[in-house]
Amino acid sequence: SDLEQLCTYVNEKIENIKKILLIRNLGQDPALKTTLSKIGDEIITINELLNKLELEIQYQEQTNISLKELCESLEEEFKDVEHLK
Amino acid sequence: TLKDNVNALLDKARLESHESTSFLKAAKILRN
Amino acid sequence: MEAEVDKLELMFQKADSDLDYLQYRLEYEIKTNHPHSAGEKNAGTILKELSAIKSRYQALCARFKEVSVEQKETKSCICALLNKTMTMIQDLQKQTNLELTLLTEEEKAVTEQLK
Repeated sequence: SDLEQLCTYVNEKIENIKKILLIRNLGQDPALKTTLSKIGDEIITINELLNKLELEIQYQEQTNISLKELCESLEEEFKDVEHLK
Repeated sequence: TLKDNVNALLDKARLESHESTSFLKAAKILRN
Repeated sequence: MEAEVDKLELMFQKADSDLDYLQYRLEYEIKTNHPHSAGEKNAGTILKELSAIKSRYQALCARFKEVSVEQKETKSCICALLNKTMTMIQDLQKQTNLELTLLTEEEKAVTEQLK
């Protein structure tokens, strides 16, 4: 319902603010700073993996188009044989 | 973790790509 | 009743803008207290990038799932058509007493593969 959606919307905002409050002083602690930079490195790695994944999906979508074209031509040929019969 | 999930999905996508490419080849041979 | 509804609506709008302002102030504080140094991002930016990566992963998951389902359907359609067509051609060849064209080794292999 609309009210539930409104609640979810407000709760998500509150969650975001809580997260920011948690990390508010993160930058001051040198030890946590290294953790932060490690997380930054991980994000770069994951983004690279997602780029590769996106390429694979694009390739799959291309293959889908070829498979569909093949399917359509097979349907035509089946009709030809049926007509022949 | 998110990284593991992405890696798993990437492996799956690669496997399916390989399968669909060989399927396409096979179907074309049979059609001809 | 109408007035009550308007009042509630105003309260929600006020809460919404307060939350936005809170978030803005916190992010601004992190940015000013911990500006980006060379190669290092501050926690606020990292947090945003994390949520961006998660939503990108979710979007790619959905896209991949859609492509997979479509592909399975098209493949089964191709298999069914190939089967029907080959069976009908063999029937035709029998009817016209034509010599049945035997499948080559390669064709046998791919037939198995498609099965």
